[in-house]
Amino acid sequence: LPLRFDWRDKQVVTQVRNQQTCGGCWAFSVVGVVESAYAIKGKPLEDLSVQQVIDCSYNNYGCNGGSTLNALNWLNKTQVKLVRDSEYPFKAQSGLCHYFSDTQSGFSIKGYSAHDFSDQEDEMAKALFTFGPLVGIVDAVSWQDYLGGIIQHHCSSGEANHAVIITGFDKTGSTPYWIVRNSWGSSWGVDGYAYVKMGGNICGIADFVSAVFV
Amino acid sequence: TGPRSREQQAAAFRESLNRHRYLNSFFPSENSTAIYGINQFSYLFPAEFKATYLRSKTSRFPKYSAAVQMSISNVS
Repeated sequence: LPLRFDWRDKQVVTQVRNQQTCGGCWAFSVVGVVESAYAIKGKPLEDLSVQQVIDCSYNNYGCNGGSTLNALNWLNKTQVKLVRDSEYPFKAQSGLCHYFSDTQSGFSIKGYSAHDFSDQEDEMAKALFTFGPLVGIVDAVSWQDYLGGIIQHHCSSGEANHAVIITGFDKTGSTPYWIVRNSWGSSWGVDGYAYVKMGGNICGIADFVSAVFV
Repeated sequence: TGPRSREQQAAAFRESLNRHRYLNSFFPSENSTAIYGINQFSYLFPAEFKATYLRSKTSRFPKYSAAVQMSISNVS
């Protein structure tokens, strides 16, 4: 594994998005890793519809919250094809599901994996390197005030409450850290990203990790 | 949810400033450690912030075992 690796450097990570006051982080994170998975396979990098997941993933609660695992399971079981964001744009509130004909182009998944990597963050780094950006669920209570730097204190692994995308890691400095994409806009944190110390399962970053296969 | 009075916003902002001082006070000499301060969420109380932005639910994930290939569901 390289000491530093970030899928953004491969141009396979879309721009940071803003969930606004919709509790849809779970949808943003799942759609984001699907976008990257297709780009890694050589498809054009493009925004896919988060609103489609919010409205149609019937085993979740739209803007009132949801589970990344339920969303991945729904995508995998139904083989729903995610359409482009331009065809089903985000509107920051839950709505009725729009259905598309089978001829509609879209992006489905072949499968996914979900694991607890706590105490095995090196294995998690290998998984990221192998499969692409990962979905993670962290305890982000202290992220309300985060401005930058490496989160290494005041962030327990107690109660996971926010879904994010892990796009890379950097072990070149004295404190190794994960590179974590958030969905609170690019003005939050470091251009919309947070840095979380690797090792010690800070914020619970390794507890609930998923990868998608396309 | 609903209009928030200026007093509420001011109270939340004051609480945020105090929290920033607390969070930044622990490891001032630790280089590269996180910095906390005023941002778009500073006018929210922690409970309001959590109720709006921290809505992801979890269930137990199987412990990863390096010995066993990643269990990939439905992939040929």
